[in-house]
Amino acid sequence: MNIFRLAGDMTHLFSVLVLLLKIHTIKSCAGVSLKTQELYALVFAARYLDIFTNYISLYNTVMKLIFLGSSFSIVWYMRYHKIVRRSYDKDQDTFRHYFLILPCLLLALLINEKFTFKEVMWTFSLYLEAVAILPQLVLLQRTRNIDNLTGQYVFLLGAYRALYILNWVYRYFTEPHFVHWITWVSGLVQTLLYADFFYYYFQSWKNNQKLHLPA
Amino acid sequence: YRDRYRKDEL
Repeated sequence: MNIFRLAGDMTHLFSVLVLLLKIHTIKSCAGVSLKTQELYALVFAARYLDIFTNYISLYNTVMKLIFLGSSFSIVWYMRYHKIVRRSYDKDQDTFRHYFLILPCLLLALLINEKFTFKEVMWTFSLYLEAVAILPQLVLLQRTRNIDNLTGQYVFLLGAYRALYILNWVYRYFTEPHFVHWITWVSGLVQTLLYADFFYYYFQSWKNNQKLHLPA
Repeated sequence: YRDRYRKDEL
């Protein structure tokens, strides 16, 4: 474990807590894309298949349970909670996220490090996570005024993967044969997708203005 | 070993 990965995990943890806090306290999910939340629940389900068979550490297991629990409960809140679901603008959240799942699955079947069920599902979760934010970014462009919590959520979600890239650089130079192209490329693509969001987020922070993305 | 080694990330 290195400081970059710990910072990345904490940033990721914080992003889901910010979102859960928003939904649980003000009972609103305005501006949040259910499609992105569903994709993330699928990412964690596909990536943590070995949560009970491949014990790494208490930290690892606890964090996996938190990510699984939080992502599925956010989906549950947005789909079934009688108050929260009312604030979900489904006619704006129209990204066809099923068109993301199949290509990621096909790509995972083609490009992976080992053709086994668990390995393919793990690779699928990497590719899917890279594009999971797209429905949310599209929704942000349509949402006129993005509330602070949603903006912070997306920012933290992008920042965590950027910190992971630093973690991979660090591990590449400090650990022999630590080479995982698939992880690195999909992590890089994921972070690049946030590039324009980061730019506008930083601009709004610098000019102390409300964040809004150009349509 | 490699699998366990690599899968130590979240």
